[in-house]
Amino acid sequence: SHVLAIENEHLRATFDPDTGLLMRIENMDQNLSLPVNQGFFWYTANTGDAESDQASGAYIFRPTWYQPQPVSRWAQIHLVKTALVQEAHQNFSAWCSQVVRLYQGQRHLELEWTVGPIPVEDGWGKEVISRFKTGLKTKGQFYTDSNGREILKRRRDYRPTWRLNQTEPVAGNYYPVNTRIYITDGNMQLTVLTDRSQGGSSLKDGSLELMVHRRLLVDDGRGVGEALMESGTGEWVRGRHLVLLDSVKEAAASHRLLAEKVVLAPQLVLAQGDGALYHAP
Amino acid sequence: VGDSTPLKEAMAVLQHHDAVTGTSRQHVANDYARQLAVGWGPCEVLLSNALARLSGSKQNFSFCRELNISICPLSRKSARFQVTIYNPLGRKVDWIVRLPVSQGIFLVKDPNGKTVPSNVVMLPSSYSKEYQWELLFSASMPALGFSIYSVARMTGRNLQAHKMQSSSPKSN
Repeated sequence: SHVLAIENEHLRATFDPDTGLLMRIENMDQNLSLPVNQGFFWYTANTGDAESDQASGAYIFRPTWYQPQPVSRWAQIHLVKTALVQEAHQNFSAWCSQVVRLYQGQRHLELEWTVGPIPVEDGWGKEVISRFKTGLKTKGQFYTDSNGREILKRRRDYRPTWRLNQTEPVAGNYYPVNTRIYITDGNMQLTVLTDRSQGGSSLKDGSLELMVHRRLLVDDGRGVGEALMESGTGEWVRGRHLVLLDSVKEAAASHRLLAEKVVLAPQLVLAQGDGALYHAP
Repeated sequence: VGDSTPLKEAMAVLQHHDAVTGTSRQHVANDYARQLAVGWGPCEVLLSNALARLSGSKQNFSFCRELNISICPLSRKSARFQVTIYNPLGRKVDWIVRLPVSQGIFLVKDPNGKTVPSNVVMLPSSYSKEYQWELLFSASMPALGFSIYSVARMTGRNLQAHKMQSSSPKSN
C-alpha cells in the first residue's frame, strides 16, 4: 500500500501500488498536479464487415470495435533509484514493457516503451496504442503538429471546411503526429513529444493516444498486395514519448525547446583507448 | 574517402517512394534498407575525417548503430574508451549519456580531466540478459561543437589507487 514514486527537483510521477500503472504527474516548479492513467491497448484490425469490405492495412486504419482492449490491466513494477536517474520498470506482458524515467535536472518524464513481437496466433491483427487518460476538460479538442512547425487545432468529429458525416469514430479522428500532440483545459497542458511520426488522437475529453506498433493479417487492397506482417517471429519496436505537464503560459517554451533537443540530439562516436580530452566550440 | 552523397541519394529514393512501413512489398523494403546501409558507410568515414581534423588527432572511431537497443560492442568490451559527443544545436546542451557496458565500476572524466558522477544501472529483465547494464553520466556540450569524455573500467587495483588519490590532500 506504500506510494510508488519517482521524482527529481522538478517533477514527480506516482504509480498505483495495486496496478503498477502511472497515476499522477506533478510539476513541482509550477505547483501543478494531474491524475494521469497511462497504459497500452490494442485495436482489433478490421478484415471487412457488413458496412464495408475495407480491411485495415498499411494505408488504412480501420478498427473492428471502437473500444481498444488493454494489453494488461496491471503491470509488474520495479523501481530503480540512483543519483542520476530514477526509473520505474513496468512489464505489461511478454510483448509489452516500458521504462518511465526521470533524470536529475530533467523537466520532462521519459516513457521508453518496448512493444513486440505482436502475437497474432489468435487470428486477430492488432494495432497497439499508448493511452493517457486524464480529467482535463478538453471540449473535444486536441492539437497535433506538422513537422514541428504549424501546430493545428483538431476537433473531434469535425472538419473546418465541410460538414462531416463521421463514419469511422476512431480512425476518422486520428491525425498525423510528427513531433508532438497535446491536450489542454486552458490552464494546464499535457504534451507528448514523439521520437518518430505516429498516428494520434483524443477520442474522449481528457484522453490522448498514440499508435506505437501494428501487425496485420490482411492486405488493405491499396496496391502493395502484402499484409503488414513480418515473416518469422515479428518485429519489436522501442521508442520514447517525452511527457510535459505545464501551465498553458509556460507550455510552448517547454515543448519547443525540448523538441529541438530531441530532433537535433547529440551524436555519439566512440574510440578505443586513451586520447586527449577535448572541448570544441 | 568519406562521402555523404550515397546516403542523400538513398534518402531521396525513400522519400520519393513514401517508404513507410508496410507500403512496399517485402523485397522492396529490404532494398530500401540495403540502400540506407550502403549510404551510411561512407558517411561514417566522412564524420570520422571531420572529427579527426577538428580535434587534430586521428582515431579509429566506432559508431553505435544499435545503441537504441542497448548494443555497443566497443563500450561493452573495452577497458578504456573515449566518447565524442557532437551537439548540432546552436546552444549549449546538457545531456545524459547512456552506454551499454558489462557489469563493473567506471571512472568518467570530462574534457577538463575532472571526474564526473556516473552510475551503472540494470536494464529490465524483459531485455536481453546479455545486455543488462548501462553506464550513465551527465555530459555538457558547447553550441555546434563537441566534447570528448573518457571512460575507464576500474579494476581492483586502479580502484584502490583512485580512492587513495581522491582522499589525499589537494596540495598533493
